[in-house]
Parts: sequence; structure tokens; C-alpha cells
Amino acid sequence: MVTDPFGMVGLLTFIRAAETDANLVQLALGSDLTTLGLNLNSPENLYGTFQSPWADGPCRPQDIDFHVPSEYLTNLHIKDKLAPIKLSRYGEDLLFYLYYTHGGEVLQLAAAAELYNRDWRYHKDERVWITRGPGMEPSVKTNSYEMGMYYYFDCHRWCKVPKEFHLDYDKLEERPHLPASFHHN
Amino acid sequence: PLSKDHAYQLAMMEAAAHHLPHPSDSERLRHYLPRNPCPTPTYHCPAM
Amino acid sequence: FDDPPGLQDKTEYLLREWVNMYHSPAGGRDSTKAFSAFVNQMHQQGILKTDDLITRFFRICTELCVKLCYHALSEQAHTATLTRSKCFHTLDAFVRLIALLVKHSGDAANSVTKINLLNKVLGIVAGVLLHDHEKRGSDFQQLPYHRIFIMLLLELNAPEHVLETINFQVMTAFCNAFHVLRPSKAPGFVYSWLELISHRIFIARMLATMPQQKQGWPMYAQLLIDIFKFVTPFLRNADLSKHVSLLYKGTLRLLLVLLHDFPEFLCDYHYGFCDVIPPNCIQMRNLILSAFPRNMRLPDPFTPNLKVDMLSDITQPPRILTNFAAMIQPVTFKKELDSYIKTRSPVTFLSELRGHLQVSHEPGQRYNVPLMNALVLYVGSQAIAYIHSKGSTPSMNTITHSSHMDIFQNLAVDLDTEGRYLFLNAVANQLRYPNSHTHYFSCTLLYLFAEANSEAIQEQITRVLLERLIVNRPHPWGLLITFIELIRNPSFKFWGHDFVHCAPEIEKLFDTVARSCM
Repeated sequence: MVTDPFGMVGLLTFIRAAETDANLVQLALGSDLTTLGLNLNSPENLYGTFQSPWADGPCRPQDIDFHVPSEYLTNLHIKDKLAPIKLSRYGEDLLFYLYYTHGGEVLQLAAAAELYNRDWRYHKDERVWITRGPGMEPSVKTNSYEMGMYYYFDCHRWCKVPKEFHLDYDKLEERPHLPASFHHN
Repeated sequence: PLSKDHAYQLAMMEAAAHHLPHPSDSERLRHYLPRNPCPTPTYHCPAM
Repeated sequence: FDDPPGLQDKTEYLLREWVNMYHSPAGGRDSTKAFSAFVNQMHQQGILKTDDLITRFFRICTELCVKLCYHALSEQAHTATLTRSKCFHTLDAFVRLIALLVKHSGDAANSVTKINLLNKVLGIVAGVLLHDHEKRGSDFQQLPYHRIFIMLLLELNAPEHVLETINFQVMTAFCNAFHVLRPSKAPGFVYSWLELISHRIFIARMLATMPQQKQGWPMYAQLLIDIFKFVTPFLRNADLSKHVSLLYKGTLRLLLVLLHDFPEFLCDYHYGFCDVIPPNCIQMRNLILSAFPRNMRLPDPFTPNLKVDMLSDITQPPRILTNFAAMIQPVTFKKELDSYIKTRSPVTFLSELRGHLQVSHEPGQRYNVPLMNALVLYVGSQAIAYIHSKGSTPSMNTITHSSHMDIFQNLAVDLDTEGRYLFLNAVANQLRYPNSHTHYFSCTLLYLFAEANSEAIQEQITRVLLERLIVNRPHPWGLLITFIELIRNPSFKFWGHDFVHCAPEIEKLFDTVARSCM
């Protein structure tokens, strides 16, 4: 057999080395390209929301610069005249919108805190917001968990949906804390 | 072994990697709702 | 040579004036009011008097903006967000001034003045960047330049009639500037550079919305070749550093977007890309070779008794927009090659072939890979044309006993293992979607396997195919059908070779692929 790197032994040596050193693998065995944050099965073109070669997710709606008449843009000089953002005045729908479109930002935490104030609770495993429906008392209630019918917010259908849950209290997020330097305006 | 020229290029690239462009570098300044990244718990949803 | 006395201060004063006017409420919609007032000031200060003064004005403004950014970046106290808004406060104003001057220079119908001014400004910014890059070394910061280029790109791609009419020239100007700033010239700018050419507006304009859509394709292909050429030396050693890995992954993301949205673009330019991607970047090369026209339906390669030569597309020649024939140098060699193809003379041609391809004795760099790639594709294309001229189509019977196959068999026999590996890679790089090249080169590989006079040739053919198959997806359709035929067709006696059973991992790999076939 060919004994230098250009035959089967060369390839085999590489395969064995790759088992120990993932860094070697990246080129020759490559990586799972579906894990780079691009929806390769999307029926839409990807380039319109491609955020950056370094980002592992597409642009969010508010990141994309659309050419709107400049009157639509909040001019630097009237910004201070506009009412400051006050989440306690907003409806749930807007709070959920702000939560789901500002991932990784202070506004997401602020929306989470306001939802908490309105008796919504975030389930850290199920990764959904849950609240008790009117008149829906838990069928079982202990020190560490409760069970029953609750509403959860389905962000794909964008509505509240009733569903049975077994709620371990330690799986529910405590009141979200905002960073001290939070100036959403 | 890398040539001298390629070693220089590698050094410059590695220095640049310490201040990667931020997505907001490619967006107009938004005065009213600027990006305000902050470390949020991993269980919270990333941008939908 | 030095600026006229006082120009530096005058420019600094004017820039400061403009930034204030840009941000003032009286600036008006899109700063048009501020602009009219400011242009008068520029006239009064004599800045617009000569081309030389305008050039110096823009250079000094760029240097002032850059200096301000370095100062803001050096103030550690600020958060990144605050630093950026300080920098962008001036940079965005400067960009708006450039955009307005470009839009309003010369009369509306005169696009030449506008484009000349844009090329001048982009050239000045590029010049300041290269000078800064060289002066500061690893302290170089891309931020100010990134911002100037991207905001100017956004400003000049606004949906305005005056801009739409000159968009092709605008985008050509940006491509020229980005080629001047290609990573091998400004490696400290590489991450911004890749971000700029990946920007959704840039891709949209270059690949999707240009009036004659494909006008932008050659320019964009050149920019991709720039990044492939840059990363090649750092990928040759398989052990990637963190930063190279970041750039490699970023390039893969861009290629995935292109594969998904513009597969025809990757199809048309695959040859030029594979010519510069190093042989060990197997997944990246597979990604490019996997592209196929969106209107084409690929039959499942694992279909039992798939009759490849019955596929309607299999006789169609693929579009290859690289002039690979011109890459066969020197001209004397090309003449001898053409003569041998036509008349099988000079008889010394085959024995001298290796000498033309070998360039050094350095292991790993012994051969002229671009010449090898061009030779293989050129001879194969000539062979297909010859077969068609006989009223036939490529098949295991029609490709044999020809001067073309003499050349391929000579390369298979006469080259050393490194040369043969590169030769077989050049052949395997043509195994793509159903077209006449895929078919011809698939038959050629199988024929070379069947007619090999040494098991080493068969082993290396297997190696070249297997290393492309064991990598993560995507896999080119032509690669799959060739390998399936090799292991399925008993006439190749594939399973009887020692190298198939040389190690448990290898045997397991073949079994896995064989099971998927069966």
C-alpha cells in the first residue's frame, strides 16, 4: 500500500488523529453545517436577514435598515420630548413582543420583569411563560410543586393556550433582576 | 512553516480578532431604541 | 507632498461645522438644507477650487475621523456602546456629506462626475486605511473604516432615482475598493472586510438586483477568491488557531448563504474557487461542488439501477466562467498539448508532461496545482467535444483509446503519489450535478480504476473519493454516483483489494456507505 500521506494510510492516520484532536477535524471531516445558525431549509432567501459571518443567528426585525421616509425616524431632537418607555403601561401582547424580539438585551429582561409583576412565571426548562387562568386552581399543591390547568403563551401561534402542567417551583424563574445601569431610553 | 509575509498577516489577523466588528457597527444609530446588549440567563429565548 | 499652509485647520473647522449642522434640527430632511448652506461655506473657503484641494480635504477629514475614533477607543471608561455612539456621531455625518456631494456633483444626468468623485473618496479612505494599518501594526483598529464603508454603502443604495441610475458603477467602485483592501493587503481589516462583502445590501446588489443580474457576479467571485487566497496558507496546517478557525467558519457561513440563495453563482465559478481552496479544505470544497441549478431535480444517487446516461441534463455542458484554457502556460506547452490531442505527436509530449507540472522539490508544494487543474479540465472538455463530434456521448466505451485518455493514463502512471493525488483531485473536482463534465470525469475515474496497472493507482482513486465522502455534508451528487458505481459494479472487483480491509475504521466506513447503497 501507499505509505506516504497520499494513500489510504494517510487518510487513516488523519481519521485516528481526529478522534483525539477536534481541532484537526474542522477542515478534513468538517462540522455539521446545520449548527451555524442558518435555516438551510428556509423557503425564503437567507441573505436578506444574514446578520454577519460571526453571528450564529439571523438579524432581528429591528436590526434591518429599511428605507422609510425620514419623518418616520425618531429624530434625535424630539427623542427627549417623547414619553419615556414605561412597560407597566403596556399590554401583554407588546410585552411578549419586546421579550421575544430583544433577546440578549436589557429590554428582554425588563419585559420579563413586568410579566412577572403581572403574575406570569417563566419556566426555565419548558422555556415558556405560564400563568394561572381565572378560576383555575391547581388540582395538587405541595411545598415543592403544584399541578393543574394553566395558560401558557405560545409564541409561534402568538396566543395564550390552556395546558396541564406539573410545575416544580424551582423550575420557575425568580423575579428577573435588571442591571443597575439600565437606561432603556 | 509559514513564510515571513504570512506570519505577519497571521499576527495582524489575530490582533484584529480582539475587536471584531459588532453587528451595530453596520446599522444606523437608533436614538430611541438603541441596541443595549446585556448578559441574560441562557434559558431566556434568543432573538426569535 | 505637504498640504498648503492652513488647510489642516480650515478642514478641521469645516468638518466640525458640518457635524453640528448635520445634527441640528435645522438640518432638514436628509440634511439637504444643511448641505446647501455647507457647500457655500466650502466655496467661500476655496475647498472646491481644484481637484487637488478636494482630494486633500477628504483625506484630512478621513484622518480627523480616524484620530477621533482612536481617541474614543483609548478611553477605557466608556462602554462599547458609548464609544461607538461618540465615533458614529462624527463618522455618520462625514459619510452623509460624501453621499450628498456624490449625488449632487455635476448635473443630474452627468453620472461620470458622480462616480469619479466616489472612486476618489473610496480610494482616499482605502489609502488612509493602508497607511494607518502599516503605521500602527497590531494596534490597528478597523472600526472607523468599517463604519465609513458600510454607511456609505447604505446611503448610496437608498431607493432614489439618481442613485438607481448609477448603481452598477457605485457597486463597481465598492468592489474595486474592497479588492484594493483584500485581506492579503490589509490582514488587520479582514474581519470587517468579510462582514462588508457579506452584508445583506452588498449581496443583494451584487448577486440579486443588478439590472443585468449577472453583471455583479464576476466582481463578487473575485472578492471570494481574495478571501480563499488569504486563508489558504493558514489552512494548510490542519491544526487551526482560534482566529483562523473564526475566519474559516465565517467564510463557511457566507458560502452557505450563497449555496442556499445563489447556487447558480457557485456553479458558474466553482472552477476558480476550487483552484485556490487548498486540497485539505474538503468540506468547503464539497459545499461549492454540491451547488446545482435550482430548476434541476437530482435523482437520488442511491436509486437502484440508476441509468445516469439516460438523464436529460447529463449531456448538457456546465457553464464555467473561468477561462481555464488561458491558464495553460507557457504557450509552447499549450501548442504541444493541442498538437498531441489532435495528432498524438510530438511523441515525447507524454514523457515530458510531468516536467511541465512539477515546480519544486518541496514536499507538499511540488506541483503547479492551477496548471494541473486547467490541464485536466481542458483535456476533458476537448475529449467531450471530440466524442460529441463523433455523434456519441461519453460512456465507459466512448472515452477510451483516445489521445485524451492517453494523457490521463500517463498522468495516473507517471506521476508520484503526491502528483497523482493532485491529478485525481482535479478530476474529482468535476463531479458535481448532472452535466456532461460530471459524466465524462466520472467515467474517466472509473476507467482509470479498471485499467490501472498498479494497485497504488486504485488505492489513491479510492482515497480521493473516500476523503470527500467521510466529511460532513453536503456531498456533490456526482461524487456519490461515482463511488456507488465503484463499490456496486462487480467488474471493478472493488472489495477484493487489500486497501479496502486495511483497518477496521476503513472497513466500517465502506460497509456503512455500501449499506446506504443497498
